Amino acid sequence: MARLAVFNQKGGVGKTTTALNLAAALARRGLRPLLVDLDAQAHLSHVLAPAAAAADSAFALFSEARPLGALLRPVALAGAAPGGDLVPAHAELMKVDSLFGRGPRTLYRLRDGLDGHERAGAPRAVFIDCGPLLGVLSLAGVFAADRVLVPVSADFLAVQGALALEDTLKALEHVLKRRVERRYVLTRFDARRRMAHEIAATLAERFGPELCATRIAETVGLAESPFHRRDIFAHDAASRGARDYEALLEELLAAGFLE
Amino acid sequence: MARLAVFNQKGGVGKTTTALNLAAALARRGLRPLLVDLDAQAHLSHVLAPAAAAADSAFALFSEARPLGALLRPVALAGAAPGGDLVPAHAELMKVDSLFGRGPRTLYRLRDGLDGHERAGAPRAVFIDCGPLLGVLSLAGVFAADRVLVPVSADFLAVQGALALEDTLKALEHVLKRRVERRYVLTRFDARRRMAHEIAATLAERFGPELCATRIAETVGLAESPFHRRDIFAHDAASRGARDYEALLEELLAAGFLE
Ligand SMILES: Nc1ncnc2c1ncn2[C@@H]1O[C@H](COP(=O)(O)OP(=O)(O)OP(=O)(O)O)[C@@H](O)[C@H]1O
Ligand SMILES: Nc1ncnc2c1ncn2[C@@H]1O[C@H](COP(=O)(O)OP(=O)(O)OP(=O)(O)O)[C@@H](O)[C@H]1O
Ligand SMILES: [Mg+2]
Ligand SMILES: [Mg+2]
Repeated sequence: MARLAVFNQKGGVGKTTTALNLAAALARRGLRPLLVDLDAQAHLSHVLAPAAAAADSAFALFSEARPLGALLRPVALAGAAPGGDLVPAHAELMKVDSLFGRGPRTLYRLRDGLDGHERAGAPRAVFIDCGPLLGVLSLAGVFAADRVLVPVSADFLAVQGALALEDTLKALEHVLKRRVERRYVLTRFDARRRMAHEIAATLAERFGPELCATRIAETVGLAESPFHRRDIFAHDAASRGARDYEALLEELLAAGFLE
Repeated sequence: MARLAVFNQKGGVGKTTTALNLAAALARRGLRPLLVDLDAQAHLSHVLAPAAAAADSAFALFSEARPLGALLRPVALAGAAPGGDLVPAHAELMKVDSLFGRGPRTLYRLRDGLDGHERAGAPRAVFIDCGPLLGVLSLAGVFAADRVLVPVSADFLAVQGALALEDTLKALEHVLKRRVERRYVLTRFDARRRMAHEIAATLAERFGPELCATRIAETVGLAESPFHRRDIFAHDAASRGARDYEALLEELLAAGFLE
């Protein structure tokens, strides 16, 4: 299965919410996804696991090239334990830029870690939660991934972030010498707002088939579930938020985006 | 008047919305605030002004120590032109970390720039919009400011960001050898949600008098106004969002937080 980087440098658009709940939707089908938290704020890690020391986190991939397998911890997903595995983040990740530079050694660290881990066992779906910054960490996330999923919340500034990202991905394609397949997904969509529909139309025009048909609605359940340290399926499997993420998974599977 | 850094490393909590609309609320009173956009995503700049070249942006403060006065551009606020001035951002800001390091030369650049500008004219209120990252840029913003305003949206992950920031500010106080006065303000508050009230109670318990009594409601107007490249007063002065930001300004003025 594919490795997906979930990224948009605009803050608060639903990157963590999307990585968490897509992984949980897969866990419901008996697959055991791997989640990597590359955000120094460690929000995904907060929701899924007790705090990890820097040496047991994704930081150790960069600082001491620890094997990724040694950093995994089993986590509950969709109410089943264990439903998946997590490489947790740590605040030290914020220093990766200045400690290790932006060269290929840093940029390919996660990719090498995942390749090593895969050789030791069966490949599985990987979701990489990137923080809201275009820096060496999120680039390492994109370099490690097969494809990129870009959550875009239905507001003006998030669209700006997505358009800026489009330029970034084009620049990366020169370096990677391959096309970076991507899908944009509208999140926090409140159908009562006129602007949300205008934004949807703008994105459809700009990104065409790369914009997912599934939209994730703005719902109380999706806002609350991190508060209870759970994914949306464990929190309320019958909720609108759970149905939306299930539908998004269906759409991505049907499009072969997770192969 | 005071210099305020608007900061919370959590993304999407309303930093840009708060910097923009507080400045506009001041402009309505005939004061001409200065806005500094320190976010490489340049969202505040997008809303207020045409794109600037790197040499004419805040990046030039760091790269060639240009005087801040040379980087100002007049901008319309609250429907009045000019209502204020803006030092725009540029994507190059994201390289400040790796190009200029994290030493005092970089950390005090903005402060020196503002001090120089103030010597040339009357001091005025300054709002510094920081990006969603704890790095040398936002630290430079906090070093340049007299006080810090921390928007916290009514959700679990934003509270985590605020608690983490509390630790950061404590560490900074050692370096600055002074207390960093701060106020937390609840944003995107949807009173229909139980969780919002739980979050408000958590913050009141934790931050006491440092939590503003004024809460900024989640409203369509505040989500839409950036789309029309306007602050909330120019967009709809009678709206709930405009009343909330006016009330926030009142409260901050009464508390002497802008002196
Ligand atoms: N569809 C939704 N409905 C309601 N609330 C949502 C939805 N998606 C996300 N949220 C809430 O919005 C906030 C921001 O989402 P999230 O933290 O996932 O964004 P992010 O892009 O990962 O942020 P950051 O840029 O800080 O990494 C969260 O508190 C989350 O609970
Ligand atoms: N009170 C509010 N009501 C409705 N929408 C809001 C409110 N405050 C902010 N928003 C919307 O939420 C989005 C995020 O707000 P904003 O960009 O100001 O946050 P930020 O903290 O500056 O984000 P970043 O971390 O990317 O800098 C914006 O598109 C804005 O329109
Ligand atoms: Mg996140
Ligand atoms: Mg902002």
